[in-house]
Amino acid sequence: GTTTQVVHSAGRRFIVSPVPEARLKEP
Amino acid sequence: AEDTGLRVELAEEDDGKKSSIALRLWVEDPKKLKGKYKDNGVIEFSLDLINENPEDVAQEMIDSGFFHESDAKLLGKSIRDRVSLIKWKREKQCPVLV
Repeated sequence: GTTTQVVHSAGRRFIVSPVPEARLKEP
Repeated sequence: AEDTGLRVELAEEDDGKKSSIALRLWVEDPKKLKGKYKDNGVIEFSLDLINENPEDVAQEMIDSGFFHESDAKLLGKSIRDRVSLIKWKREKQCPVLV
């Protein structure tokens, strides 16, 4: 998917987005 | 740093002054995790380098359901390693500020 999700936990914000292909191939 | 299967990188340019910094974390090698891992993608978050413990953020990620409890140590270590590197770089660039 391409959606970005925001999760709140104990006052902190986690922004979750899909891993781009290029990142996974990085050594 | 040790290969934990997790990657933590800066999500913003470090100006060396802010105590809170944006980081992003993602799983490079799910096989290194003990618990079952559901592919969440990149998790972006901010961390106060001075007042917060990487382990606390790790626990919040677990509480949020991103990772399994059994990976708390691995997660905390991955974040701590990156935080140490940021602090070390800051110290090298401007010892007076740190």
